[in-house]
Formats: sequence, C-alpha cells, structure tokens
Amino acid sequence: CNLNAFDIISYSSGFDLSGLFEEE
Amino acid sequence: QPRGLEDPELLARETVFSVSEIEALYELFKRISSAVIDDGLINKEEFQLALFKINKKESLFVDRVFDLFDTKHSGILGFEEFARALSVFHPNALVDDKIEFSFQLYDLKQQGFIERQEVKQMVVTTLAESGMNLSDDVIENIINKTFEQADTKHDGKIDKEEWKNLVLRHPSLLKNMTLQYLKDITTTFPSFVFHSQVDD
Repeated sequence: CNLNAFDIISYSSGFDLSGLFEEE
Repeated sequence: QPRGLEDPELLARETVFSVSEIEALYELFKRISSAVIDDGLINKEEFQLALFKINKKESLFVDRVFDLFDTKHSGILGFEEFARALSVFHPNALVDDKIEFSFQLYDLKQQGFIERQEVKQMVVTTLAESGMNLSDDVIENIINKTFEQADTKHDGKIDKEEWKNLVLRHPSLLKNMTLQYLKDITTTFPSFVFHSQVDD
C-alpha cells in the first residue's frame, strides 16, 4: 500500500480552501 | 486594526497578485468578513462558514490554517493577512513557499520539525472528524511506512529538508496548496471595477 499518512490527513481533514470561493 | 483596502499597489508588489486581483480578492474578503459580524475582519467562525457553508464541526485543520493566516496572532484576519496568505495558494506562487506553508501546517507544536506523535495525532483526529475508522495497527503501519520514506536521517522526526524531499517525490502532498480559483478571481468578482482605486 502506497498510502502516505499525509495523504490521509489532507484527504480526511478536508483541508481544501476552495470553499472560500464558492457562494452559499 | 487596519480597515478597508488601504494600499492595493503595495500588496500587489509584495504578493503574486496584480492590483486588479487584489481588488477582486477584497470583494471576496468583504463577503466573508460580513457573514456574522460586519466589521471588516474575518473571525474564525466566518472563516469556517466560508469553508464549509454550514457551521458543522470542529476541525483541527481549520484551526491550523486560520492560525497560519493570522500572522499578527490577534484571533481575527485583516485583509492584508488574508491576501498575503492566499498568495501562497496562487498557481504562480513559488513552490518553496507552498512547501514552507505546508510544513508549518503539519508542525503542530511549531518546533521546527514534525514528530511521529504529531503525525499520529493528526491522522487519528482527522479520521475521527470525517467519521472514518481505522484500527490502531493499520494506522501504525501507515505511519511507519511514511517515516521510512520521509525520515531519511532516522531520528524519528521530519525536518524541513526532509519534508521538502518528501513532497518533491510525492507532489500530491502539495495538491491542496494550489487554488485554481485564484487565477480567475477578477472574473469571479467583476464588481471590483466599481470600487477600483487605480487605473490599471
């Protein structure tokens, strides 16, 4: 398995700032 | 606290944004900063609302990202802090800046290195926040493999140089550090032209 702990963290944390640009 | 868009040309010189992009980004900032309290500043609740739309959950990473944006450590974001931090997320920003920001994000205790215990804490916390469940054995196994790849000095921690080498070998780890939206900010917020202070 090539899964990296940081891939898990960034995927499961929802660390994605694109939500800032989306209207409600 | 500084209010309003005071010097878009200075901010444009010191970030990757053009003056027009700074002005368009200010339109976004106004929208986010007026969501709960219309005071021209973004508090953590407004930041979280902007990210998740519904104020739903505790998030380790929202806290970490907010703290990294909040360079003045005031608990609220002014426009300058917002623009300077988002500049790192621009597709044209230096990869080294993205690597530095991501390193600080994971260096929870701000010790200058990422230790094994921090990585485990982040994996366990973020999995729990997203409702996923992995056994401790599986998590330990993944962290062991990650440290085999990353900790080339074998001292049980990942320093900045090791982090840089890791992300250069695994560019997916920087995926969230680039926001394509920032390339189109002037078309997303065209109303900036009505408030523009400069002839571009």
